[in-house]
Amino acid sequence: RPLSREKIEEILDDYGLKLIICDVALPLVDELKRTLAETLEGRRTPLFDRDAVKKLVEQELTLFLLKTLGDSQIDLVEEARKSQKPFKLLFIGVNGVGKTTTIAKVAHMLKENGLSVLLACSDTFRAGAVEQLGQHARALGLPMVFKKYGSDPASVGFEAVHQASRKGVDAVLIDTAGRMHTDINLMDELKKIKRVVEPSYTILVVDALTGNDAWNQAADFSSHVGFDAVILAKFDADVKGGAALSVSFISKKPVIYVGTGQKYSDLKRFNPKEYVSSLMS
Amino acid sequence: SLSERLQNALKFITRQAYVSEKEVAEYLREIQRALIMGDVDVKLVSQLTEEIKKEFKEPREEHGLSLKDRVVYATYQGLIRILGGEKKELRILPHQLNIFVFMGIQGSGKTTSVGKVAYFLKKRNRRVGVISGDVFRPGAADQLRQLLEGTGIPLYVEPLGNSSVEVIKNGVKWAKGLDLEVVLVDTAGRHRSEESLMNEMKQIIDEVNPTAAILVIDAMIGQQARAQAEAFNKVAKVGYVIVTKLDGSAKGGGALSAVASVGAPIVFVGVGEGLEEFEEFDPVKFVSRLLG
Ligand SMILES: Nc1nc2c(ncn2[C@@H]2O[C@H](COP(=O)(O)OP(=O)(O)OP(=O)(O)O)[C@@H](O)[C@H]2O)c(=O)[nH]1
Ligand SMILES: Nc1nc2c(ncn2[C@@H]2O[C@H](COP(=O)(O)OP(=O)(O)OP(=O)(O)O)[C@@H](O)[C@H]2O)c(=O)[nH]1
Ligand SMILES: [Mg+2]
Ligand SMILES: [Mg+2]
Repeated sequence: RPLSREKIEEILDDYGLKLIICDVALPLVDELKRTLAETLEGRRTPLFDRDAVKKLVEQELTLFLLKTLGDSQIDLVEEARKSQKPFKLLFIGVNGVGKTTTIAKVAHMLKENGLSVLLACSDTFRAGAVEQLGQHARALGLPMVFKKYGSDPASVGFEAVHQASRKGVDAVLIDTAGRMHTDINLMDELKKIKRVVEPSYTILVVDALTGNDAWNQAADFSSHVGFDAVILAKFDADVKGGAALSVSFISKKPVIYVGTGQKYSDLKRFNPKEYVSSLMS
Repeated sequence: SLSERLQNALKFITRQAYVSEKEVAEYLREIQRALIMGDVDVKLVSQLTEEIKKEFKEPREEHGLSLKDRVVYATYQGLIRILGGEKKELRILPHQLNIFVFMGIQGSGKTTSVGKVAYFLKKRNRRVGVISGDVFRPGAADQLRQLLEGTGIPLYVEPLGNSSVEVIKNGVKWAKGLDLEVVLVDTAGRHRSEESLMNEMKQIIDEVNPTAAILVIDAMIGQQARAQAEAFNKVAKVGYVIVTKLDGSAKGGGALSAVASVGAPIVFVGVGEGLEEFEEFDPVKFVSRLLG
């Protein structure tokens, strides 16, 4: 018999709450309920199969979530290999999300795959930023371009790209200072860095523990600066990480990797199917 | 926008001479949405809704307030009650070395907050020092050194080798030797699923026996705040909370949830990266921002 509007809303409210608890942003939960209510209205389920309704809803929900995450699979190693040299990656995001550590992990991954890598510390602002990336560079046996604190961050990026081109380096990874997406001056500074560097990919790093603010971060970084892909760090702290959905939905860009710890090897390809099934469990 | 819808719900309710269940429900629904968008723990949101509903039906005190004011008052009171009421201060005990251990999730703002609290206390003429107890993060000591540059605040750092616990214990001896009133201890970030790190924190607390442990929470943390705070509270009773990055767009509802579950007061909020971008916690300001 056909599903009633009331029954649909009741079921969707339940699933909506589950998703909110997993940190999926409220505007996305609203959109999801609206879309699914339309899809499910009038759909028929077998009269005596209680599980049939649940199965149907979960099926439609899974489709919606997978559609939100998109299916563009970016493999940075492959992209680096086929790219014109140097392959340039710019890392952006708010304060403390895991940019510097993620750069070290990506550098490690590229190096393990036989590529030469140059690091650039375009964070010329935060206390200890140069020392932090510098120690990673030393540990990984990689060169790093840096300037003294207070220098123009865009000039560090420019210098690094120039050096990478001269020396035939395969990839240059550029770190930037954390910044609030609500600070117009800092967003303009980032625009300038991007304009000067002309990255092959700009990567937004988001903290997996972020709640509704992930939506705002993605929206503002997308509109002020623009990015091509997302890496969700600290996924080991929050495996439900609804922020992945919020960010994908508002920016229409894919989450391509997740950070799963503090070691260089703690970087995994993001798997939308696994992620959605873990969310639904 | 959220604040517009809240305003409308409020106008809508107060335009009525008699407020029906339906109108109260509509108002409460808007409050719930505001709190959820602000990342308040879902269980806490429903608990608060019940409290506001009760206050509305059977007010605790006779105010003679208009209906509208009573609604706003009930909403604010419910939230402020969770935060422990009026402002709370960091208590510095006399005639002893006050040891405050800063703990929290990776990247939450501990190191920066250690610098800010040190500077805050120094400006109030406290003899304060800092111990760099994070022996894991690359550049942690440099970060502290640079943050404290020019402040005259003494910093204890050891070259790599000793464990975090050993460094901190040596640092406490150093602080006593300098006859300091307060010493702030920075530690490496950690989260509840990292068992050995949570055990390390337990060991730090047990062997150092601090005056209090301070939990540093990022304003943007979502529904995991409560569980993370409870995990920290298990290994180190949370004495105070600091909420950072309130200069962004995040409302800090997670911090509210954390406070509700561990019962420790928020004493400071971070509103920027600079040492002076630091305020004493104001519950009314925090709640106003949360409600948009
Ligand atoms: N557990 C865990 N910790 C992580 C992960 N990624 C980063 N971290 C930790 O998060 C903290 C902050 O990382 P950073 O790389 O300094 O973050 P950032 O975005 O560069 O910070 P700012 O430059 O200050 O904005 C560090 O303690 C990292 O070790 C992860 O995937 N899992
Ligand atoms: N905008 C803003 N940034 C802040 C605030 N507090 C800290 N930060 C920034 O957040 C980032 C992380 O701060 P840290 O002090 O390194 O965080 P942490 O908790 O010590 O990190 P780990 O030691 O890696 O766990 C840095 O970029 C800080 O400058 C704040 O109140 N506002
Ligand atoms: Mg960094
Ligand atoms: Mg730190």
